[in-house]
Amino acid sequence: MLEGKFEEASLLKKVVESIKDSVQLCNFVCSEHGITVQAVDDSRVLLVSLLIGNEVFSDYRCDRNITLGVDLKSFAKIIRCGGNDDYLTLIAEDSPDSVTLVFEDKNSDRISEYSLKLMEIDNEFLKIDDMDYDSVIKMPSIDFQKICRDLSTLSESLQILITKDSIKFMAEGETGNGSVILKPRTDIDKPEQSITVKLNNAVNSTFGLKYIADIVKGTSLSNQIVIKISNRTPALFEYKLQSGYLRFYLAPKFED
Amino acid sequence: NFRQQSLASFFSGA
Repeated sequence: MLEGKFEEASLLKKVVESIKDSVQLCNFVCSEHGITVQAVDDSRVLLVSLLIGNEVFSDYRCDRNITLGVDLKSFAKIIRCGGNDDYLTLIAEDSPDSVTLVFEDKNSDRISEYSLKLMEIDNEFLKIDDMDYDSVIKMPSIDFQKICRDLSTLSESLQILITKDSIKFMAEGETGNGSVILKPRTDIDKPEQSITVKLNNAVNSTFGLKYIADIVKGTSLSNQIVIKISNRTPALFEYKLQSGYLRFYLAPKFED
Repeated sequence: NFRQQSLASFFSGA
């Protein structure tokens, strides 16, 4: 049996809102370690990998592995019914055909209970090996979101160039071009404002902004985004949770 | 001109 209680419903709300436009049907795999999701978008370009570690929950028990096949659009509708500050408990039997969500208002005795029918979702789990990336950058997630949104007004593609002392985001379009250059900086008072670059090799990679627009929906999950890039391989965009992460693997674009 | 790659070229099973 699964019983996982979030101190605040807002965390799961944010997670679902962050991924529901990238993937619709996915298995939430619950184990003693927490909840994982892995799913690839329909165009096979973007992969979502989520770990909500058991330490995120104020109470968590899961005696044996339980898979919850969820339609995220329906899940999002139900989860919006709860208040952000409510306790949220997920409950499922061992071989469930539904999952129960219990919202508890902390300021009153109101308890709201919803159940979502589960689906049989057949998706293959990919083993993604840890790899050495040419460059790892860490920057404020909100800045990355703004840069991508600004540059998406010009182009469908975002070029990212990384050297040891700068990160350059570029977009070239029919109506004009744009670029934003960032320099590494350490902010001691506000570490979440820091920008760091670890470089093994200079990077010049291009990505579809339509996918990045979905990735940056994770912005509210973490003050910082970690971007790991190697030339000509999928990049990893990561929002760290208090325990766990939301990762997106995005295949690059190559020049013809 | 850029061409979008698929994850399948990089991850088996994708």
